[in-house]
Amino acid sequence: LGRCITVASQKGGVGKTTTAVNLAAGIGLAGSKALLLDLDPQANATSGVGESKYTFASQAQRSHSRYLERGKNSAFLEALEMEAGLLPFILETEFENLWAFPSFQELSDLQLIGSLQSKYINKWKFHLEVLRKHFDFILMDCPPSLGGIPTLALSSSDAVMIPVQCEYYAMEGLSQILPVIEDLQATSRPDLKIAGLLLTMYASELELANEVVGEIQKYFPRLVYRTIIPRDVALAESASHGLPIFYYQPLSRGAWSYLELTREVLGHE
Amino acid sequence: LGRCITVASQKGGVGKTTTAVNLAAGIGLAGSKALLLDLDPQANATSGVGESKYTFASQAQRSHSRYLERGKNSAFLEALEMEAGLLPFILETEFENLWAFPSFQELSDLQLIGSLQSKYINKWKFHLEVLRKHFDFILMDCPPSLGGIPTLALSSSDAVMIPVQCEYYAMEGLSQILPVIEDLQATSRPDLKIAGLLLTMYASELELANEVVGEIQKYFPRLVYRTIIPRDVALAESASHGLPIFYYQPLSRGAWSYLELTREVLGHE
Ligand SMILES: Nc1ncnc2c1ncn2[C@@H]1O[C@H](COP(=O)(O)OP(=O)(O)OP(=O)(O)O)[C@@H](O)[C@H]1O
Ligand SMILES: Nc1ncnc2c1ncn2[C@@H]1O[C@H](COP(=O)(O)OP(=O)(O)OP(=O)(O)O)[C@@H](O)[C@H]1O
Ligand SMILES: [Mg+2]
Ligand SMILES: [Mg+2]
Repeated sequence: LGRCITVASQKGGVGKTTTAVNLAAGIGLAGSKALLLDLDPQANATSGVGESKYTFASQAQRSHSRYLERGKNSAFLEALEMEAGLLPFILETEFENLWAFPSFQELSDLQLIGSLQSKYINKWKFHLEVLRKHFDFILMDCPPSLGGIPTLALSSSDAVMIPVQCEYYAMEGLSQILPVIEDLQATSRPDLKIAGLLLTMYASELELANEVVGEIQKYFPRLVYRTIIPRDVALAESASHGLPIFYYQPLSRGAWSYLELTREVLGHE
Repeated sequence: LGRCITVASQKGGVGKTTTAVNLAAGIGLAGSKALLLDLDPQANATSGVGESKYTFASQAQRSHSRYLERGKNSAFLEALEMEAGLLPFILETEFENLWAFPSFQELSDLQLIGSLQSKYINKWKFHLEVLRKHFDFILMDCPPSLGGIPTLALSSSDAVMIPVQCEYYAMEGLSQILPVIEDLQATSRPDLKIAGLLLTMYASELELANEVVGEIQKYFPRLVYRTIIPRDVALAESASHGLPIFYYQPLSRGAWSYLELTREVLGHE
């Protein structure tokens, strides 16, 4: 059965999407079947692998589903009601062993209705279990929040990976997300693990970055990944080309660090 | 009557908080009475001026308000019902002409209930009008989203300032926020202006940054600010000291660029 990790942080711009895209691509290159599931209405992970956002409404129109009677907003929830679930909406990307479930228009509507009613959470979990039979690894990208969508993603994940940009506000943000995860572990998800804290955008010449790395390694020695992602413009450039870093500049420091992370996550020590 | 600008973008980490804090401080130094209003549950703008987040619940306990019968979550909404509104919760900071309305715990609850019911939006607008009589300039910081809280902020602002980090995903994000603003202008807020697009974290040696600047200046010549904020670690460091940049490294490039922005926003050409 495939593993499922959510990449989450309410702090914006810490490298959630960059990590989800490049780790999924790295896992694919290592020979495992990877699915990148984009739950962010911004659809950055979707464009990061060269795909585009679509609407369930247009997809459902093609299959003449009964959603049409119930109005546009419920197209996604309608899809959850169907037997085939999320599978029909998954695309094969041009990258080795990498599939993608693109972000979709209706996702911004979900945000408005806050956390999903329990009827759908159970359907969501059911369909995620189906996906685990088809993929070795599922990585979910989330919007920068602790609201409805990240809660949905965490409801069906084995673990959560928290990118921590090597700056002050991102470090401060840990004091918000960690209690939320503890709450989930104490209530609905006792088996939810913290996969790890991933230090990102590390610029070794900056004192601030070294201070943050020192603090995180001191206070969270067992949670922090050994791999530290350096600040490398190649990672930002690859996003603008719709390519994971390995297919844009495989010899860059950014590519090297995400390869290291892939090995650490897959457990090759 | 004071001007009210919301700093918004659903893209995370583009410099919303850094801009709200430093522009508010710059306006204060220029002699106008400025209020920094932190509507982000992350409370970064609050800590960026050395203050801390609090809960309405504890504040209301001190004044034994009747909210205690209705349960914790409604403490903020309760405050909106009171005659004095938001004024009692405003603090004078140690910085010249700069006041702050700190972020508060209950804000994360608001996010869960999506956009505020119209009963409270009208009370919110009423209390904002009161604040305009006390301050020359009100700057509102928002979480990275287009949901309930930014909508609340935009409902009572004269204009919206959109920071655009000089990278691909942030530029892509304009295609999401601009239609949302156009919708608001076509419906509830015909007088809502776009104060401007502010290019941030510009690293002149990077080709990607120069490409983004070129695109934004080409496609939005009348919206983009002349001032471009450079990437300057002093800005990130000042946040960790709870100081606006002028009180941390007044001679830095970051300070200089926010002074330039202050002059441009105040209309001194
Ligand atoms: N290690 C890195 N070095 C340089 N640039 C990076 C790095 N990681 C990410 N970036 C760039 O920084 C910006 C923010 O990263 P990204 O969009 O992945 O963060 P995010 O947490 O997904 O943001 P959001 O909160 O908006 O979802 C992007 O423009 C990305 O290309
Ligand atoms: N011009 C700049 N140069 C260098 N660092 C900057 C600059 N502007 C902001 N930063 C730093 O970049 C990070 C992101 O900025 P900031 O937190 O202001 O963005 P934001 O849009 O408010 O993020 P969020 O979406 O989480 O609210 C912070 O660590 C901040 O200190
Ligand atoms: Mg993202
Ligand atoms: Mg912010």
